[in-house]
Amino acid sequence: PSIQNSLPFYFEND
Amino acid sequence: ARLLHGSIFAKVIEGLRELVNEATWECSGNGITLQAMDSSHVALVSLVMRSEGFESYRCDRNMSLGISLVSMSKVLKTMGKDDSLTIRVNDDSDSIIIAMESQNQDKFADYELRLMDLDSEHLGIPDTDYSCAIKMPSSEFSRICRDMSIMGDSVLICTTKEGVKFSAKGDLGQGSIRLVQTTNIEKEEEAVIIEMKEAVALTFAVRYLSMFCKAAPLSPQVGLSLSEDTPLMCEFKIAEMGHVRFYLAPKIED
Repeated sequence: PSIQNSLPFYFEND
Repeated sequence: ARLLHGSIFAKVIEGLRELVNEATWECSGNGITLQAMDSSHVALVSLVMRSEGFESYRCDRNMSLGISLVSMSKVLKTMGKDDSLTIRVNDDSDSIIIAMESQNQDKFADYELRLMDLDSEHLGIPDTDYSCAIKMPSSEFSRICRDMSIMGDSVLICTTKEGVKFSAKGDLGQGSIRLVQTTNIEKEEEAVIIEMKEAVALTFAVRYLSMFCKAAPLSPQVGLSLSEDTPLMCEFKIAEMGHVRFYLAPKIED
């Protein structure tokens, strides 16, 4: 089973 | 901002509105940009429309415009396919004016859409040296997403020197589509080109990839950029003017 990672996990808040 | 072919703008809105229902448009002398995430923060779209791509463009001071893309899409659907389009926001106005003009200048339509106050979150997208860059016909990519969605919710994208393989599995069973790199490129629009530094194997939610494909009418080719443990970048160029880039976080093993 795979889980969906979120985008802010990879890209930082400006 | 005036476009001789207003349909370009309609295609941009159609490409975004399913992923993000509303978004803040940043207008400056350089053009129009937009960055927005979907409500579950899994995907992001980044739009660039440079000023020189418009027939005429003027922006006297920088403005952030909160716009409902769903409403804008409804208005733009009223446009004739060869109409030109002018978008205008007057100083201190709380609405955006969308004006359409028929080609032989016998019909003029004007709409005003109220601007919205939106909380926008801006992410810094790092410059990435991707392990793999794929170019393929955007119609082919749309078709692959559609076909893979029959078999499962996720699609595994694997690249090798020879080609790229999309596969999906679910309760029904499994399926895969393998595209081989075009060796003899006659028509660039129809070519599959793979630039690879390292092989990658990444899993993505096919639902989001299908939403990105709503922007396919903008460009005959789509670019997919991949690196392990990095969001996918899916790019549609807007002729001479800019691009729509979608980013999608991968699925990872639990």
